[in-house]
Amino acid sequence: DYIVVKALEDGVTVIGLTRGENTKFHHTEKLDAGEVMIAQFTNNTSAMKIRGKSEIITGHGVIASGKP
Amino acid sequence: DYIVVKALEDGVTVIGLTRGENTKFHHTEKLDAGEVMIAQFTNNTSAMKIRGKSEIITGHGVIASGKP
Amino acid sequence: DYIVVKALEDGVTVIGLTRGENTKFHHTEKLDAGEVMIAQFTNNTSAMKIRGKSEIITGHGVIASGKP
Amino acid sequence: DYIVVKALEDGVTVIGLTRGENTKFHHTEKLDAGEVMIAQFTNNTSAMKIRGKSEIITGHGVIASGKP
Amino acid sequence: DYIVVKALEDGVTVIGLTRGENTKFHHTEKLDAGEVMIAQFTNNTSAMKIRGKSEIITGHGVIASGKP
Amino acid sequence: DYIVVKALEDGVTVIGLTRGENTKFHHTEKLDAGEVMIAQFTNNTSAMKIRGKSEIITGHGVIASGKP
Amino acid sequence: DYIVVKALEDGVTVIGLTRGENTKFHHTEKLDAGEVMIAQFTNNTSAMKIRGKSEIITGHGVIASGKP
Amino acid sequence: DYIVVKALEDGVTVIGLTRGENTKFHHTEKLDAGEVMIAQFTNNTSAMKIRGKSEIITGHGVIASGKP
Amino acid sequence: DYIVVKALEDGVTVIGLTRGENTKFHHTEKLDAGEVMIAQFTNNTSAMKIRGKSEIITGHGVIASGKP
Amino acid sequence: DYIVVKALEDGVTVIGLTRGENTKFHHTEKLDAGEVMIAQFTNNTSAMKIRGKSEIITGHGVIASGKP
Amino acid sequence: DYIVVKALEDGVTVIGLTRGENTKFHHTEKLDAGEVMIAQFTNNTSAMKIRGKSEIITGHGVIASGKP
Ligand SMILES: N[C@@H](Cc1c[nH]c2ccccc12)C(=O)O
Ligand SMILES: N[C@@H](Cc1c[nH]c2ccccc12)C(=O)O
Ligand SMILES: N[C@@H](Cc1c[nH]c2ccccc12)C(=O)O
Ligand SMILES: N[C@@H](Cc1c[nH]c2ccccc12)C(=O)O
Ligand SMILES: N[C@@H](Cc1c[nH]c2ccccc12)C(=O)O
Ligand SMILES: N[C@@H](Cc1c[nH]c2ccccc12)C(=O)O
Ligand SMILES: N[C@@H](Cc1c[nH]c2ccccc12)C(=O)O
Ligand SMILES: N[C@@H](Cc1c[nH]c2ccccc12)C(=O)O
Ligand SMILES: N[C@@H](Cc1c[nH]c2ccccc12)C(=O)O
Ligand SMILES: N[C@@H](Cc1c[nH]c2ccccc12)C(=O)O
Ligand SMILES: N[C@@H](Cc1c[nH]c2ccccc12)C(=O)O
Repeated sequence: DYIVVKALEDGVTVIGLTRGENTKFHHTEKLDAGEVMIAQFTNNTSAMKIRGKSEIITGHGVIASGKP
Repeated sequence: DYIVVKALEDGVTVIGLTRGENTKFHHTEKLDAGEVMIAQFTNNTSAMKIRGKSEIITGHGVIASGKP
Repeated sequence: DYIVVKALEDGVTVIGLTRGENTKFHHTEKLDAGEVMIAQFTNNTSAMKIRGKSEIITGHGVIASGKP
Repeated sequence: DYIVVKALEDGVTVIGLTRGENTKFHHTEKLDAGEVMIAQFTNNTSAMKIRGKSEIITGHGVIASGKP
Repeated sequence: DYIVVKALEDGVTVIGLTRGENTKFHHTEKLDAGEVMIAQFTNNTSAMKIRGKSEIITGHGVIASGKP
Repeated sequence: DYIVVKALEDGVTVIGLTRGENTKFHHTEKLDAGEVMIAQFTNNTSAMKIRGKSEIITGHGVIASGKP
Repeated sequence: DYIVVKALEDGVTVIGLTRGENTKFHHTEKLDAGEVMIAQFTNNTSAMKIRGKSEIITGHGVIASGKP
Repeated sequence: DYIVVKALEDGVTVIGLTRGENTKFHHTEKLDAGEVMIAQFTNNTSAMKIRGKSEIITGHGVIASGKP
Repeated sequence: DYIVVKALEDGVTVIGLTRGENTKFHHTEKLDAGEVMIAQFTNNTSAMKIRGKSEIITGHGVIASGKP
Repeated sequence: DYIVVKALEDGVTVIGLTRGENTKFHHTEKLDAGEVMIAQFTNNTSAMKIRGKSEIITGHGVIASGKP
Repeated sequence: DYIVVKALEDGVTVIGLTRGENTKFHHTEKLDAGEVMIAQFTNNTSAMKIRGKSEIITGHGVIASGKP
């Protein structure tokens, strides 16, 4: 499983949340407008959080992040 | 298996419920309007609960949370 | 396998029934109107029971619970 | 594999039949009108029997139980 | 794999045939009109036989049993 | 894998052929008109033969047996 | 994997060819008109040959055997 | 995986090529017009070659062999 | 995984490239017009090369080789 | 899982991010206009980042990178 | 997983990039116009790069390489 995030503005962040009993931010990847990140779920990442205006494509469908 | 939650207002919470004989809240992730969380079911999380106005995409379909 | 339950009124309950020779209620999760629970079948839960008015999405389709 | 049963009247029963050489009733779950049960096949349950008026959703399709 | 049998008259029987070198009837479940049985193939059951008027739903399609 | 056979006349037979170096008839199940048999391929049965007028449903499609 | 063969004339043969370094005929099953054979690929059978007029259903499609 | 070959003339050959470092012909099966061969890929056969006029059905589609 | 190659002229070649650190030609199979080869990827073959005019069917679609 | 990236201008970069507790850039592949890279997720690569104008094809759909 | 590359001009190259911590070119296969290469991802190849005018078919879709 992986997701595709395309930043539609500068400063979009894709945050990885730790797998396990604790849930913390282990990495924050900054994307500038137009940059695309494709990120898997892994042994270390069991949840992700996206902030800022982006287009997100997942196996379950597409959704836009960011304030309307 | 994972779900996608997009907050449609500030203060939306995605709550992880523990796997095993007991069912407790092990983590509550707060989302501001526009933020998107993508969360897997894991060794620690066998149920989730979403409060506040959001759009939820799962492998079985899409549903909106929050008071009508 | 998991199901998605959206409460359409306060006091909806999602009950987990124990896996194994005995069948008992091991956990009852209360949902207020608009709250959504996504619950897996697990080592501890091999059946679920939903009471009150809700919308239920499963891998086999959608169904509404509650008195007509 | 699991099935979804929605009771359309009070007193609907979902009966679990034992897996193995013998076939006996190991549990009978009573459902009131509007209640929904979602039950897996398990190590202990290899057949189920539904009595009373209900709507049943399975992986193979939907069927109504109860006298016409 | 499982099948779904809905009795359309009283006295419908769902018979389990033994797995292995011998083929014998190990269990006969009687269904009254409107009752529904959902039965898996198992370590003990590698064939089934249905007598009487019923509607049968399998993974390969639907068929009616009983004399025309 | 399994097949579904509905007898359209009395005296239809579903024959199980042995798995292994030899191919012999290990069981012949007789079906009267309207009776339905659902039979798996197993450790003991790697081929089946159907005689008499019947409707056969397999994973690959439906076919009628019996003289035209 | 299995195939379905319906004989459209008497004397149709379904031949099993041996798996392994050698390829020989290990069994020839004769079918009379209207008879249906359903045969798996097995530890002993890695190829089959059909002679005579028949209708053959496989996972890849349907084909008729026999001289035009 | 298997292929289906129906000979459209006499003398069609289905050739099995050996699996492993060497690639040789280990078996040539001759088919007369109308005969059908269904052949798996196996421990001994990792490629096949068909000569003469035939209709070939594979998991990827249908193709005719033989000079136009 | 396998591919299907039908030669549309004499002298078409299907070349097997070795699996592993080195990439060499381990076998070249010559096809005359109308001949069809069906070749798997194997422990020894992790890439193939086709020269000359042919029709190629793969799991991802169909393509013609040869100079336009 | 793999993605396909076609550079639509010179200087497009496909960056591999390390799998594990740390997230660093382990490789940056530069693509000139028209060049295509097809890259898997691996033991070493659990996320990728694409900069510059490109067309990206993933299992979940197609997306263009680069400033609008 | 494999890709299909058909060269639309002479001098097209399909480059294999090494799997593991390092990413280097381990093999470059040259294709003349009309030649088709079908290449798997392997223990040694976790990414590929295509230069020159070609048609590329992957499991995710079709794309043309080469300068517009
Ligand atoms: N540490 C948590 C992270 C997580 C995954 N899914 C969740 C859903 C809700 C809250 C937290 C989570 C876990 O691995 O289970
Ligand atoms: N602790 C429970 C949590 C749970 C999962 N699904 C449920 C359904 C109903 C109630 C509780 C649950 C378990 O792992 O099984
Ligand atoms: N304890 C039972 C619970 C159950 C699952 N499916 C059922 C169907 C009917 C009755 C009970 C059940 C079991 O694990 O098997
Ligand atoms: N004890 C039986 C129950 C059963 C499953 N499928 C059946 C079909 C017919 C009769 C009984 C059954 C078994 O596990 O096999
Ligand atoms: N005892 C037989 C039962 C059976 C399964 N499929 C059949 C088909 C025909 C006749 C008998 C059977 C077996 O396990 O194999
Ligand atoms: N004994 C044979 C039965 C069989 C299966 N498929 C066949 C096809 C043709 C002839 C015989 C067979 C076997 O197990 O292989
Ligand atoms: N003995 C051969 C039979 C066979 C299977 N597929 C074939 C294709 C061609 C020729 C022979 C065969 C084998 O197991 O491999
Ligand atoms: N001996 C070869 C046969 C083969 C399979 N696929 C091929 C493609 C091209 C040439 C030869 C082959 C192998 O097992 O790999
Ligand atoms: N020896 C190489 C062959 C190969 C497969 N796919 C490729 C793609 C490009 C270049 C070479 C290859 C390997 O097994 O990996
Ligand atoms: N090192 C991280 C890389 C990563 C994968 N997915 C992510 C999502 C967000 C942030 C980082 C990541 C990991 O393997 O888990
Ligand atoms: N050596 C790298 C090659 C690679 C695969 N996918 C990539 C994506 C980006 C950069 C490099 C790569 C690896 O096996 O992981």
